Amino acid sequence: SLMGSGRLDDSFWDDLEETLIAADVGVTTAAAVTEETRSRRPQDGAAARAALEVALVGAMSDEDRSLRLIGNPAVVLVVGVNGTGKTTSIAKLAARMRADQRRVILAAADTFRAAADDQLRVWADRVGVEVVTGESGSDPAAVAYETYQRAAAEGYDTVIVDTAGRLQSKSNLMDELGKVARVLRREAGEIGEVLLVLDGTTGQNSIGQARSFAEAVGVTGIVMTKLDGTARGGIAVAVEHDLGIPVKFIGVGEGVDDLIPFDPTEFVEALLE
Amino acid sequence: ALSDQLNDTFARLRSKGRLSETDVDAALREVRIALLEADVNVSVVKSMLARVKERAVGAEVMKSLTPAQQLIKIVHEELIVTLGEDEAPLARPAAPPLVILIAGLQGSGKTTTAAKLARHLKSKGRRPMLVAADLQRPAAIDQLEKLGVRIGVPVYTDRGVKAPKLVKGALKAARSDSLNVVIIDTAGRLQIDEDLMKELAAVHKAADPDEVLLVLDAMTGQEAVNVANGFLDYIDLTGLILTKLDGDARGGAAISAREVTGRPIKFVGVGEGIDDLDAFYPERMASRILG
Ligand SMILES: Nc1nc2c(ncn2[C@@H]2O[C@H](COP(=O)(O)OP(=O)(O)OP(=O)(O)O)[C@@H](O)[C@H]2O)c(=O)[nH]1
Ligand SMILES: Nc1nc2c(ncn2[C@@H]2O[C@H](COP(=O)(O)OP(=O)(O)OP(=O)(O)O)[C@@H](O)[C@H]2O)c(=O)[nH]1
Ligand SMILES: [Mg+2]
Ligand SMILES: [Mg+2]
Repeated sequence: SLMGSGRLDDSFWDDLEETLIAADVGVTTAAAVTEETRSRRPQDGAAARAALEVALVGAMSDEDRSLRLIGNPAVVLVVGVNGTGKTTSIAKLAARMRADQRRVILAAADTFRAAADDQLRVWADRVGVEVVTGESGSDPAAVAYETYQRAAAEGYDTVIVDTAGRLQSKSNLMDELGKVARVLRREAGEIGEVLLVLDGTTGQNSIGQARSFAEAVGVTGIVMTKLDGTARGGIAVAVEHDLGIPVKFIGVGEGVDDLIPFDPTEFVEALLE
Repeated sequence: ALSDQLNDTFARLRSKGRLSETDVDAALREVRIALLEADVNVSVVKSMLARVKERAVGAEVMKSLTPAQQLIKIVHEELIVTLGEDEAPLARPAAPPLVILIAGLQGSGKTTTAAKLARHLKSKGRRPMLVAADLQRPAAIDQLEKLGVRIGVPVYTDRGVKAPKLVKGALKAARSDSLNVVIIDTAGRLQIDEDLMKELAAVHKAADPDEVLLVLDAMTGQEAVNVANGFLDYIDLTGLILTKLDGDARGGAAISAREVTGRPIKFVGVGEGIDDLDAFYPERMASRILG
């Protein structure tokens, strides 16, 4: 355990590093953070843990963690690989915004996957927001465009755009996403928030995901989901440190309220449990 | 690549003819990093490298190989042994239908995989039925129904009962319609959610399946060990399916899941399309994991 009062020998630091690796922090980041902590020569286990927490929080982004809602209507584009929790996270975000008295409309721009629009429609009905869908197989950029136009015409102040999951290695799909973003930027002037949804149970691949999506459409924030499971999401440290993109929310369940603002200190404490 | 890194490591050492313990320790430090970067679980890496060390120290370096290549060869073989056999077939029950239960974490690819399996078995002349036993996720039933229409496979649904009773009804319908494969899609769940795991156990009991397949996302990180163990505890898995292998994740989760369950990887998902289901090839997977 990290709080052991034994002497801080090699095996203490190896165990510490292993705890971080087991939390998906990644071997390089774990080694760097452990080394930095060790170099501060903490007196005992408790001091080591405190120093480690400082090092981890220090490695994370300084960027604003609140949702960036710019323009009228504000546009939030939600992207990520398959199955990470984009559609569900959009429902949760819409509910939060509605509680904040915002007039939200959703764009079901996943026109590819079976019953993607049905799924978003069920959520929209539950949350009490409007949703615009398109023909199956139709151009997702067209659905995004249509939704934006309707929002502007009918006085909605927020547009949240759901997109199909796609693996970052598929360049044609990343191009398709780029087009959705371009159309939205053309109409809105800018996309206030591009949220990348990362699955908290995913390992090192999340870094590549963040890099590729950032390159393709620009990512302003991350939602890390499924942290109600045993995964601790340590990869968030590397993503924030290496790319400077802040985690804004974490998903902690399948219900509409299971989304909480990300707190680096709480996150780091949970990482070391 | 790992082989280049190890070549550098060994170039700095004075190994000749046989791998010394110092040589092997230095090289295994690099191998450890490669496996961890590939998401193999840290405890699994430890025990695997202990096995490799035992085989490697004192091993004769073959004439045609460099010491680095000799070590990588041992690691590669160890990975292949851990990954298990290829061509692990599906069970053949004494009496039809072959009942397949699909389980796993949220978003791992169960529903898509269930449909792919149905498609695959139909193309082999079987008469499958899909069972929409995910009563929780919004439009999960619609999703499976739409996939069923796409591949011409009937989908059993019942929105009025709980999953175990639904499964009983499905089996009855399959027998009366002479369908000889029943593939049950279930809701994604956390292995630590006791209520949902008990529900899954109840579904398992009702289904009395011939195959119980854990669907695992190839990009799963360190928790693959806990996930695989968790599901194994509640329902006796007969196999694994690794999904999203068309991505660039190294797939170390496969090693972790294999190590803790000992169950064969029966299929891999290699795309979103209904035909994107492949056989599992341990040698290919081993190379992919090593990087
Ligand atoms: N336990 C848990 N499950 C979650 C969370 N977020 C999403 N899920 C579940 O993950 C599964 C996938 O969620 P979706 O919202 O469909 O994911 P997606 O990214 O839209 O998937 P695709 O559109 O197919 O790429 C569903 O079963 C969700 O209920 C979370 O924070 N915790
Ligand atoms: N690229 C790729 N995508 C896949 C593969 N298998 C599934 N998917 C995608 O992953 C996402 C999740 O698939 P689902 O079948 O809905 O996953 P699930 O396990 O049933 O999800 P829940 O029911 O919410 O737990 C969808 O976007 C699928 O199209 C695969 O092998 N490759
Ligand atoms: Mg979705
Ligand atoms: Mg499903």
